[in-house]
Amino acid sequence: ASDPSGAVNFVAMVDNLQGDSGRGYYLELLLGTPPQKLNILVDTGSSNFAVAGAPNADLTSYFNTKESSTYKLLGTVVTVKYTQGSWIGTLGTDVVTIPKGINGTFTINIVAISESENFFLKGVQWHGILGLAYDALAKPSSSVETFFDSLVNQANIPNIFSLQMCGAGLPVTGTGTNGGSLVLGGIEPSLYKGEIWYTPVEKEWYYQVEILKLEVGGENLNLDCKEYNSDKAIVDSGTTLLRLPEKVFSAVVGAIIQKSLIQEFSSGFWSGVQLACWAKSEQPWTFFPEISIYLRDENSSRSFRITIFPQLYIQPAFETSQNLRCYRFGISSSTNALVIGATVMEGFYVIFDRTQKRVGFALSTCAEVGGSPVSGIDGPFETTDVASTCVSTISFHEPLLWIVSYALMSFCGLVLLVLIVLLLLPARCRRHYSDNGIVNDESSLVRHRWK
Amino acid sequence: VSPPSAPDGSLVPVPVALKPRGGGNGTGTGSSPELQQEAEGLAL
Repeated sequence: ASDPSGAVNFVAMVDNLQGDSGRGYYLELLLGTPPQKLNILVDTGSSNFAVAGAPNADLTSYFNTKESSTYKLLGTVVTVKYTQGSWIGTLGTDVVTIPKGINGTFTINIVAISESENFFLKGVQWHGILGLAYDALAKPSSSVETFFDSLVNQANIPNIFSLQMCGAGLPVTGTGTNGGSLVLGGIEPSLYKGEIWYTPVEKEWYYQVEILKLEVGGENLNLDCKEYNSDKAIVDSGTTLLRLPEKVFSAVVGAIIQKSLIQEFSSGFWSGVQLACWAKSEQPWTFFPEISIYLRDENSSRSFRITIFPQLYIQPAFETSQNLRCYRFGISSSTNALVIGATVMEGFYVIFDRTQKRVGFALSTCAEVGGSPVSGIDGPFETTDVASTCVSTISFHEPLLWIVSYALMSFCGLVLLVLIVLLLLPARCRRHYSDNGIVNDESSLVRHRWK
Repeated sequence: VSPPSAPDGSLVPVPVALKPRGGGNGTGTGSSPELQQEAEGLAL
């Protein structure tokens, strides 16, 4: 339960998170000198470390940079826009300690948020965000060293972290006191069961992975596998739901309706704005199918699948009455990505192995409801029925497309410039160049005829 | 939705109630952006 070098004690990091899938999982950090205690959301879908730097009506606390003797203002204004919400802040550096993490004090980049919109939601118990994705996503540029890179460099820990979120079967926006673990620098064996299955990171920005196939109730959706990765498929702890590209979402909802033999359901339930409530004596989970996601294995001719049971995607809501228990649908549609969010991650211990450019999944020890597992993982499967690549080319070749478009624009600009010059040249001048002043009978005749 | 016939005839019991999330109008259509956002949870 520790780093082979003996420098890190992973057991100390077990249960260092609090929160739920609805409002996110957060870690306690101490910032500045003297230390200011703040809760920080763990987000594998972004790369900036940012904290509230001014009082906010929805927050109980903020980072007061003026009170910290070690805070250094760098002054760069940073703006970050998320799928939902945005903020503006100013870049600086300060020291941080992680009470349930790596021993020591580290100097890291911090953005002090001065303005935000739809970012700090009502009722959240965190005051900032810890972006654990690659530096390619860091704002204003990738030259801003990320929190985890600073930790790896200064604490000399392996370039790997792992995440267990323990909200399966519990209300999505409840008391926010569910547990979880962020293991910095390695893998803690007590947090998973069975084998770890790894899928390659397709591109180091988000944790982008390749999805080959989706099954609902054991039946293949049979969509073109590129649809599942349109325009990317990522693993993101900062997203609550399992988000699916629109076409995939429609197919999944259709298959769930078919498989669950649902008699009558409002569209508001599938779109997420309505809860479905059953008598407490009913067991609605037993009627819904399992959903399996097939991921490319490290051996590219193979795959493995992660399966979520209905306990993970038909989620109990906090709003219950005496006789009823209400649930919400934990899957939504997306216009630009497939996001393996907290809904799915709660079923697994997820390893972000940056050294070997791969993401690992294993059965989480806390993915149980009433003593029964709510997730599954198995393989290997052959990939003969799937294309050699399912990753959208648009996302893969984006830099190349930019180069091509710039080259075309330059060529068009050059042609336009030549045309303009030709138009602007005085007619006489053109005539001069064309006939060099030589006048013969024929040309003179033509000219005079025109006159 | 017309349910297909199942060998054992089991169907998901119709929910006793469909409640709006967060106190909206509950129609499931034309919901406010706030209600939709609450429904989506975090998307960072």
